[in-house]
Amino acid sequence: YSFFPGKPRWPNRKRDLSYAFVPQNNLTDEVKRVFARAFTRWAEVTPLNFTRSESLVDADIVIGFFTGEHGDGEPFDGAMGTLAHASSPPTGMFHLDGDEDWLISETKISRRILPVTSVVDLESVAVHEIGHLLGLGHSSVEDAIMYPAISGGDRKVELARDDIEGIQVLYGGNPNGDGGLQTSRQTSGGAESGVDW
Amino acid sequence: KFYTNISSVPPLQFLNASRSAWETFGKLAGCHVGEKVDGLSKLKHYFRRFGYISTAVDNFTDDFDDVLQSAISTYQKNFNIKVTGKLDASTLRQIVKPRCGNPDMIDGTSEMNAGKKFRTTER
Repeated sequence: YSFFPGKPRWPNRKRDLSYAFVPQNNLTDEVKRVFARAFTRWAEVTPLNFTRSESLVDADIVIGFFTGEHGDGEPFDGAMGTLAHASSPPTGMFHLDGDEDWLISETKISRRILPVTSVVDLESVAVHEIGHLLGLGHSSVEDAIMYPAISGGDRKVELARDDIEGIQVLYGGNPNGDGGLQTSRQTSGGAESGVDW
Repeated sequence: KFYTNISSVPPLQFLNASRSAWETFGKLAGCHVGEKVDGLSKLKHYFRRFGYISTAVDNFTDDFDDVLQSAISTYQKNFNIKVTGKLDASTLRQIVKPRCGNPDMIDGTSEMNAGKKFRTTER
């Protein structure tokens, strides 16, 4: 795991974070539920809580789908290529490429179809970008959520040990949980963090 | 567009699967230091986009220079690809994959592969 330079994180007084969707996207409840599931995965292993807000002004995190140049100097490039990007804490900017074909199913796609589809699993990308919003950078561990690339049709939504260790360096574990490491997927390579659990 | 299951994806989406924003990089396979090949400047833009080249210069040349070689080597290290500094098939396969738009390196530094330590056991 890695962090942004200076290791920015949400301040201690901010453990309850709110998120809102850009209203112009007119997202269905089904799509919004995908993001709720993605936030829950991080909430389970940290002291952070995430609540949906209807107010863009009051929300800590704003989520929107955009195409091409959309005002932050990081234009999207059409289907595939870059899929989404997110800011480091405490900015809370979460942008997804509106030109992608997003899959919002919870089921894994058949491996037979994987290599020939350009559809991207939304929850996988959401879990990754939320990692950035909370302060994690990219990881070289291929099984980790914070690994930067994902193949079309692939689905990777469970936090790996590497992700959990990284986020708990920033915020500590969930006081009501087991820390998540008992149930996390094992990652290859024998990564060590030096963190005392 | 949102699809609730894979069977609702129209056939065209499958046909277009190989079309990627970076598919043209595929023809750069085998390029090495000293060569000048159309498309290398676009590849340099890719590496700058993700933090592997930190210059502010916009008019990249199509020369396979030391800067590009260094960027490729760092990229290979970050993605656990054998570090050769060359545009081999495994590196290009990784480059054309869809990915997060956040850079892997910021201000020329990266901790992306720094946390990984290998433990050896003496027998």
